[in-house]
Amino acid sequence: EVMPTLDMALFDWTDYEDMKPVDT
Amino acid sequence: PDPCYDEPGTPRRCIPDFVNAAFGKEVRASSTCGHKTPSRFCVLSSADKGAERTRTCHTCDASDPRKYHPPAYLTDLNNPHNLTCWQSENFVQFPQNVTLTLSLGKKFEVTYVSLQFCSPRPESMVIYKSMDYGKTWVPFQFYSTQCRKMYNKPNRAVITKQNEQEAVCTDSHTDMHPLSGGLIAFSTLDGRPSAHDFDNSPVLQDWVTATDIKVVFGRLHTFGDENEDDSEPARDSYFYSVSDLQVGGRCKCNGHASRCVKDREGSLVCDCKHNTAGPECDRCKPFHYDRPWQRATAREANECVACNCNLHARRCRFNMELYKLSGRKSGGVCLNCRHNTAGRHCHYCKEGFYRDLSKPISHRKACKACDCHPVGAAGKTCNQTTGQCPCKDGVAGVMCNRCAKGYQQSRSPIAPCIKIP
Repeated sequence: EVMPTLDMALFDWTDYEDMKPVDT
Repeated sequence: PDPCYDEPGTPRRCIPDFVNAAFGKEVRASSTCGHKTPSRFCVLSSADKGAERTRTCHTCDASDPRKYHPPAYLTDLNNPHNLTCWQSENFVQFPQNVTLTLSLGKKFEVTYVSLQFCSPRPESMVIYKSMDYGKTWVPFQFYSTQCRKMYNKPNRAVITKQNEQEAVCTDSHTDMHPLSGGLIAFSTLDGRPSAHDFDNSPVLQDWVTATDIKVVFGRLHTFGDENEDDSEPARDSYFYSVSDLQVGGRCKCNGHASRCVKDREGSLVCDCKHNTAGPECDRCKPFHYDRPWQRATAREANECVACNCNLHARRCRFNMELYKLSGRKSGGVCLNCRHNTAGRHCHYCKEGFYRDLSKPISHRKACKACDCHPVGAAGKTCNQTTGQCPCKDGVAGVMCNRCAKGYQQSRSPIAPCIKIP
């Protein structure tokens, strides 16, 4: 059973702006 | 076949031919008869020692090829049936001296220096050598009937291991007779205790090495009539004259070349083999620094060895510590490993890359960049051999780009996967 890859759009980047990858 | 390699191509010691290194070379003389204006000189001859001497006089004239005695005659083809003699001006007597200087053009290992005289041999003379193209001079051998008085040296001193690199003074070859045709031959290794083991004697290897030879005639032999009244004819009979100056030896190439050649600038250099370089093959050629340079010996060629950089570096340097630690096998350290490799042999991938085991280490693309997920991975450096990135809790996959079984994605980039309730 292969798990889906992480969906970058689902993450909440509030308070983590500095961690947000440039191309997200 | 190349003398520096045996049949299967294994390197072996090789040395250039033994030659007369003076032949055809220019000799600078501090005095030559007839050089400025024609001059008279007289030749003394006698049937043998003690017989009455006869004196015949001639003219020395630089403008007349039949009467000139240039320094070039010292190193031209020596024809015993038609001797050509260089000749100094008359009566250049102690404390004045006459000097002959010969540049060999490169370092030679000198076996002998010989002079064949057309005049009586000098009462005193010195042979010097230079190892730095004439900057400094070292005595090679002294000749005098009065070594102590003339050169403050003992006559025929015993040579020991402690002083084998010192010149000796000897009264041999200083007899005034024969009045013509006398020979002085100096053998550089004669009487030197380590001569039989020359290969293992850096001291003697250094001793016989020369770039230039200088002969200084310090005192003329005379019959004692030079100070009598009307001494002019007598003084016109005293001069130095040599037909042949030879310097026997081999081009110095430290066992790494079988010949010397002219380079682009016309300088004489060794045709270096065994991955060596330099005019005397006295260093390793670029990128061949895996072990220190050494002179070749009869038993061991000591060729230079290329550094092993797996085709990822063009430069390397030698490290003595590593060489010793390796049991004197390998000491090369590669510089500026490319293609994302690292290590002294560029044999593993640098941080942030991992081995693509489907390609050999020497392949340009042997190292692939880690591809760690920006959120799922706890870092960007992956395992060198598997490429596995370090995953955060609950995250799985080589690139840490999915949640593990029993987990689901959250909204937090800090804990991207949380357990399913």
